[in-house]
Amino acid sequence: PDPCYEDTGAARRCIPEFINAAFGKEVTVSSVCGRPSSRSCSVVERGDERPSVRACQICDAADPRRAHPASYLTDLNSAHNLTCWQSENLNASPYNVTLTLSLGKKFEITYVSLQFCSPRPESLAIYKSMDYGKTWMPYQFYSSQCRRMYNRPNKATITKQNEQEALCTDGHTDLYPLSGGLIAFSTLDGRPSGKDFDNSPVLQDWVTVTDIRVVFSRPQLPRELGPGPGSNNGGRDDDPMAVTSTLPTYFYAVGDFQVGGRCKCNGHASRCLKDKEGKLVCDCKHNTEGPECDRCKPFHYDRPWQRANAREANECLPCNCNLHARRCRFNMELYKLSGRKSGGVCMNCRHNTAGRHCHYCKEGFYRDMARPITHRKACKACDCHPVGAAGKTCNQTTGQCPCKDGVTGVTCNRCAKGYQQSRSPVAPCIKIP
Amino acid sequence: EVMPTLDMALFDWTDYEDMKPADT
Repeated sequence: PDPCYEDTGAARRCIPEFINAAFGKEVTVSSVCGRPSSRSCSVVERGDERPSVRACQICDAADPRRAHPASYLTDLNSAHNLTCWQSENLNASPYNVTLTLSLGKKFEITYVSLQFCSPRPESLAIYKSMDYGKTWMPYQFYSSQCRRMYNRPNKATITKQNEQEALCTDGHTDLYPLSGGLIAFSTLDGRPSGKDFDNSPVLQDWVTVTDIRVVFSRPQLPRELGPGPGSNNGGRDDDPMAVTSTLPTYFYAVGDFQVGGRCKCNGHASRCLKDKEGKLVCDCKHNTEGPECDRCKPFHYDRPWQRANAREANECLPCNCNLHARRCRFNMELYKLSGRKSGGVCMNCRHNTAGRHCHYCKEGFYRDMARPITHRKACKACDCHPVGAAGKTCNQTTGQCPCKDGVTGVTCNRCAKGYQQSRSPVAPCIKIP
Repeated sequence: EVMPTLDMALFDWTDYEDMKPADT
């Protein structure tokens, strides 16, 4: 059964499944370790011990066993085989490293999460794009110094007036755990209209993204163990073999980057598919089309396009042209006048029909009542007599032509009783003396 | 009583050439 339709055939709202939209997608990173190979040391916790154990490893992009490429951000996240992307060793803090994920299509997302293999950054910003990376807007900030880093207050209150505003919080920025820490941003959490999402265009817009960008700004280490400014020699990239120091090094490492949400189809598709060019598009139903089912299909303009909701599928309806037109347009004035029921206006009515629904016969033709209006021969030519009729236009219902004085018949082709044909085409019938 | 249809051949078109149907 098609989830977009009831058993009765009536349309109903349908949505694609909830997925991790980042899974398997390429992430563009501004930094990756191992080119050339480098050595990095991290601080690890072991039970009750102070975080003094230093684990050092070589990162070598040329060696798959020692590489930490960006693809590890969005591969299968397995606890048994945790794979982490890792940045270059950073000379100091602050140091910006950027991750950019293109979803290739509009999604409605409910969370963005990052699971770290390094200590979490002390400051981090999430940005979103709704236009495939042309423009970016802030989505969420995390920092222990919100005002200083991002010029925003810590944990500002969200009201209905600022639901589309990026907030800053000092949560999720603790140094501990030193590995495995999570940063999870819920797009709707705490936003008042989240409970009435169907009726909130503001939040529908807020959760819509094509791309996500994460900027890590301040790496952190335990203060007593962190390298001082300029002392980060333990991770010099130029000659890893010459390094003997086990000083911890600043770097960012992430094991899992998730973006949870649904392919955006405005309630008119239950799945997204790849088109001929390999682009992800909605499998639109309800007479809609477009990458996000964001417009009505041609000839389905009887009411304006609308997003589906739990109560109404708001499917696009075909214009009523009685099978005499292939194109129509929407007229808002007519739609309002009809009580918001029908606004379609047929274009280029064929088969000698006319009217916004091609529902009557055009001038010079009359309705053949023996046939339904949908019949291609429903309108017959008036066939008014060239001499007996006073014009070429007949009554559209009866077909009666306007006859000259003394002439009769539907087409005005005979003299009336008491009249006889004359030789004058101007007065073809004259009274019998 | 059904009257006969107008006979186009009976009309004198001398002064009304512009009204004359092409097939007359």
